[in-house]
Formats: sequence, structure tokens, C-alpha cells
Amino acid sequence: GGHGPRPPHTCPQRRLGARERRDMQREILAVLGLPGRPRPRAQPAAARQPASAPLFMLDLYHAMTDDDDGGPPQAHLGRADLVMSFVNMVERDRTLGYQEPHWKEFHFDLTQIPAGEAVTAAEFRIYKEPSTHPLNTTLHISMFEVVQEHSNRESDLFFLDLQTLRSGDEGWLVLDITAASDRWLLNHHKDLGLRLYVETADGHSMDPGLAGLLGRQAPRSRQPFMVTFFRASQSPVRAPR
Amino acid sequence: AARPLKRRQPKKTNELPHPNKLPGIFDDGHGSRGREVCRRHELYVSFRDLGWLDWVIAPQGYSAYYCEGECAFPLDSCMNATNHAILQSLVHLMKPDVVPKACCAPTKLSATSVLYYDSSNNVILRKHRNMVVKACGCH
Repeated sequence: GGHGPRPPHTCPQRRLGARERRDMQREILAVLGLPGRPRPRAQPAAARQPASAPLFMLDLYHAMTDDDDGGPPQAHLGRADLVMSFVNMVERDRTLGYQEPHWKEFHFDLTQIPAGEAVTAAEFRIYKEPSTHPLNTTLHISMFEVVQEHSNRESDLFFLDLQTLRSGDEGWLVLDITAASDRWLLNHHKDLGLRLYVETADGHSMDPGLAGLLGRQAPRSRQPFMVTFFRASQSPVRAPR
Repeated sequence: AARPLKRRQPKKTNELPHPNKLPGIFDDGHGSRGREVCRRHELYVSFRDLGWLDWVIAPQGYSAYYCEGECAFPLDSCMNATNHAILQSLVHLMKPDVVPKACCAPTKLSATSVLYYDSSNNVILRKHRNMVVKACGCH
């Protein structure tokens, strides 16, 4: 979609030369705060069905442009001037056998996070299908950041958020992971590891898959992802021409 | 300008108007030489024409607008003139070769949002401030 209709041509246009066009593109990219033109990898044909993160971001874009026209403000959106979505790169499970506690771990590549931006909010979004194991019970879903991994003992974890819902609930579950941002801004080079636990009301650990939480194997429109809201902590310095 | 005006027959020559003449008082909204007064004009920036639709998801382009037109005395209310611009316009009438007219420039700008893929195929939504002219005025 565009911001309003394109106006009709009312005067003769001059075609740009290749060099002029490159110079103009470079100037516009500088205004947009980009060092160069992004070159996203072409998606294979099988992967061209809409994915969860781009669909969510498109909704956010429409909310932001509606907000510019005086519409209702969205949570986190008003204060943010940059929103990034991250698709989880690696997913690990400890759900084999009856070994408890069960958990699901998600890893994200944070190398693209821009410098000089402050995180105002961060969310992990995971889709939950209705579950019948066990039927109609309360589930506690907790999220932790993996702070340090050890070869001989359990990883060090930092608690981020807890949500309580019913096993029959369906929809996107949003977990607040803003508290992890201080550490990841200091360690851009490190992957962010998030670990998710599910417990029943009587305190038993449960396989997140059995609870209906979908991972990387889900249809593309229901795969988990992370969204981070940034606000520029200072005005960007324009590069000298 | 405080001297009493004398009624004189207009000369039948091709002389340019006296610099102290107050142009525009009886004009129909146009500047002294028929130019339009300072106002906002259409300017569309097309990401499609830039060949960027492989990484820009939305919008395909946006109306940025630009300001153009004459800031000639008298600067009426629609020209959003600053006090400084009014005084500069008056001094320009006295010394047109020394002091230029006030400039037609944006007085109010708004943001625009762009949704795009980065090189890692992450989707990014960025709000860029001061990208769209909302109003023009004489500065």
C-alpha cells in the first residue's frame, strides 16, 4: 500500500543517468539511516507463504500509519521509532522420555541490532493451539533468559515473565522479555537464548508441545518470533557527503 | 514610506516598478511578477521507481511535498510568516540588492513509516521523523 494516491504527472520528466540514480539512492538511504541497500535473500518457492513475523509487522505498520492520521495508539508503538522482528534460528527441546522438567529453548541472532538505540519493550510471541492434555486445566507458562550455559550442570537462568491460561485457550501468547534487553545490548555478538517452561496448576512440568505451543515445525504463519521496540537515544549523525 | 503620496500619471515607459512600491497589495494572490505565493506543492517519492520493492515492503512511495512560491510584501496570514520574515521583507523593499526576500520553507513536518527487510531477512518497521511537509511558510 502507499501513503495516498500517486499524483498524476503534470510536467515532462527527465530520465536519470545511472550515476545520478546511484547518487540519489545513496542520499535517500543516508536519510533513512541505512549504510547501504539491504539485499534480502530470495525465499524458496515453498517458503513464500506468509510468515508470522512479516504478517505481524505489516499489522503494526498499518497501526502506525493509522496512528499518524489520529487513530488509536497501539501499545509500545507510540514511544518507538524502530521495531525489529527476529525469527528464531535454533530451537531445542527437552521433552524426550519422562525426564523433568520439560522445556523448549529458542535462540535469536541479535547481530543486526543497531547501535545507539534504547529498547523500550521486547516481546516473545508464540502461538497456542487448544490442548486436551490435560483437559480444561490451568497452565502456568514461564519464560527465562539463558544467561550462562555450563557443560556439567544446569544453565544459569534469569526469570522474565509468567502467563497463566487455560489448556483449551487458542491464539498468540505474548511474553514480556524486556528485562533481557540490558544484557543483550551489551552482548550483540551473543545469541539470545530464551527457555520456556509449562507447569500445570498442581506444579507438574509439562511438554510445551503437548500444551499446544507451536515451534519451528508449525505452519509459517504460526511460527514463534520476537519483536523489539527501540527508540533512538540520540539524533542520528548524518554522514558527510 | 511615511511621506504623503502624490498622485502622478503613470509613465508610458517600460521602466521596472520602483523598489519602494509595495507590490501585492492589489494583487490577486500572486506575487509581483505573477509568481504564486508561498505554498505547499505535490512531490511523490516512489520506492518503485528507485527499484527498491525487493526490500521495501510498504509503502510503495509517499507524498513528501515541497514548498515553493514568493514571499513578497504584504505577507498575508495564509503565508504563516514569522515576524522576522515580515521585517526582512520590508527591508528588502528598501534595499532589494542587499537583503533578499524571505524564503518559502517548511514550517511543519511529520513522520513517515517504512516497513522493509534487512539483509538477514528480519522485518523492520522504522518511523522517520521530519519526512513530510505538513505546512509551508515564509521564514
